[in-house]
Amino acid sequence: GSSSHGKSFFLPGATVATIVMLGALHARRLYDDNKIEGAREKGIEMEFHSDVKASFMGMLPLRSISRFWGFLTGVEFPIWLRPYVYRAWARAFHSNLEEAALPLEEYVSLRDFFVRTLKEGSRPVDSDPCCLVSPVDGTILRFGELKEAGGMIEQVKGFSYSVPKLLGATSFLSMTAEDDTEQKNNEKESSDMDANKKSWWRVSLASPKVRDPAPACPMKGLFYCVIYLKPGDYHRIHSPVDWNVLLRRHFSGRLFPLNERATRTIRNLYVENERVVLEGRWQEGFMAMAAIGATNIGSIELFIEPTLRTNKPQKNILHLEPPEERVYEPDGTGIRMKKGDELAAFNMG
Amino acid sequence: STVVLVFQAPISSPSDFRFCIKKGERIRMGEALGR
Repeated sequence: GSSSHGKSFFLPGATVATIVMLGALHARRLYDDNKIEGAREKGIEMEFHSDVKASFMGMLPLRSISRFWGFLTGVEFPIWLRPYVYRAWARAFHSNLEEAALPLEEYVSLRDFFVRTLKEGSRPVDSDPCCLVSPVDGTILRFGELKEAGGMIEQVKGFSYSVPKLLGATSFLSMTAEDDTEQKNNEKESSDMDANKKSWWRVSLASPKVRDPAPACPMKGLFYCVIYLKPGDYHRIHSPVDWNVLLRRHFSGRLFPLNERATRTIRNLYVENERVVLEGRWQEGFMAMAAIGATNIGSIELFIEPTLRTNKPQKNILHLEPPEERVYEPDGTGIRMKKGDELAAFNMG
Repeated sequence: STVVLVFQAPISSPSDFRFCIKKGERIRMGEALGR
């Protein structure tokens, strides 16, 4: 429409072209997503493909965007509007409103609603003393045993990330001789004798199997499990076992999105993003949990350390900074958590 | 957001650790990941 007569609607050619282009891009993305979903249902593994969009994401001020999102979602709604907004959110992201602990009118903002608690009995905790339970509601992305030297977890087919980088390198004692069992036993023995030093939880990732010095004790392996939380999921983190939390590490990092597409296109997503790592000991040995933030859910609140603040404005180059640590174990016991206890929550922004 | 668990567990029978989950499966807080 390059001309108009009377009341006819006028759109410049460039605007039409832009709308058509955006529509085509969106249609292409929907087509790709459908194709990926179909392939996943057939059991075909997705491969890593870095793209222009991923490079562009690296240039965006995602932490500032995240904090602005947090500010927006923290705006208080009038009481009459609250049920409409939260029902719309629940419809869009498949949340179950029946489980919310409070009436919808009592959540003052979307941020408040997002981190809601659940009604008593909504999440029964498996009482088998030999089981390890899920700390969150979510989707299982990966799980298995860390067998390879260096302790790598596959982000997606063709690309892996390092567990020492994810949790903090000081947790692990790298060993060069994979079959040096005696050395491992000595290390374990000496560390058991000196529980007040951090060394007891050091685990070899060069060969992540540790035999307890006592002959009756079984060989131990290192296992991992990666769980992704969608926006509509319950966003509180609970204790997976009875354990003693001995240390907290806060990595101030980027805030890339963590959705399925991002895992296929952004390298080192999990080791570059802002995260809080808790380390400790359970009945079988070492236990660590990393809560990783994303653009929309950028901050992590720890109930065992309410003063911790994450996703703060910072001027330095974030990913080069060492993590900030706090040891909870001055007397060698740390903070005792029971299976199912609330540990932390992901907050918007 | 994502949570990653890393833990030690027995790998020799009879007390070896086994996951009881599947990749892509939905899980809720409190349900068993492994025994």
